[in-house]
Amino acid sequence: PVAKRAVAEAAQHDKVARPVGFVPLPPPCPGKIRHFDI
Amino acid sequence: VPAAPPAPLGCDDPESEAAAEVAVNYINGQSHHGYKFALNRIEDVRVVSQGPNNDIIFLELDLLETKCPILSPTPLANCTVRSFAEHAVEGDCDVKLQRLDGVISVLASKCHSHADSSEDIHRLCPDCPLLASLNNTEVLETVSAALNDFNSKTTGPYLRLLEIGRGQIQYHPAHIIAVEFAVGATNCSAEEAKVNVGACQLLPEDQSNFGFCTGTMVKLPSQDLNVDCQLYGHQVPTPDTPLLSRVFQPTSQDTS
Repeated sequence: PVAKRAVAEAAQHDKVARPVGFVPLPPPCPGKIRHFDI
Repeated sequence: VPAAPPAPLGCDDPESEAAAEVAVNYINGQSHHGYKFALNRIEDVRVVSQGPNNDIIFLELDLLETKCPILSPTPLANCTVRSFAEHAVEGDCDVKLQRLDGVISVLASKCHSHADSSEDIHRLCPDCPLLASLNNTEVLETVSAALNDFNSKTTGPYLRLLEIGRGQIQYHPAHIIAVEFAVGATNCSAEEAKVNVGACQLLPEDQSNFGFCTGTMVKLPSQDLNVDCQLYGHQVPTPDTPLLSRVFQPTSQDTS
């Protein structure tokens, strides 16, 4: 039961930290390709 | 009090892009051969604080060759990047910059360039012509024939070869050699050069005395030679083209 409660709390916390519509940030590097990749 | 560590930069952050623009302009400004390079991608960026408002920025850049010769007056922003099908050339650069009170300057740079692999070109475009070595016999022969042909017909100054920029050879469906080369104007007219070419000297190193030529030699199925040269300081505006756009967009890529 203890383990279950901890998991539930973590899941709840995760919901609070990530508002609706949350989009993960793209990796900071490398940047976008402007022309084409060779 | 120790300075707070600088905020980490992402490769697409405006500060990184501003530093990359300074770096690319510096790299092109330092080069005297070949073509101008344009930014394709910021591969990595690191910032090391040296004190208040004083950072060292390390950039790894991926550049691509444009169609603008390095001596061309065309601003980099107006230069077209060569397409993959034209056998693209890539530049990999490591650049160290300083950002002092918001002003970015280059401290050091190191670049290597290489053409895309022939296998990649052939896999995606089997008929695309491949880049040839600049001392390839057919390339040298075409450059020589093209420049001689132009000099034999021009009413302008006699042109001398400065350097070969590119040579491409296609074998199918026709055997075609395409070349691009930089030229310099001499103090002779083409007519005077016919009498004593040895006396013709390059005019002083000024951008207006440089130019660029494109030439193609078809060997099969029938022999044909085309050449066009444009001196950067001798561009004549056409009535339907504004003066400035003609001056800064040489038609050296045109064929005739």
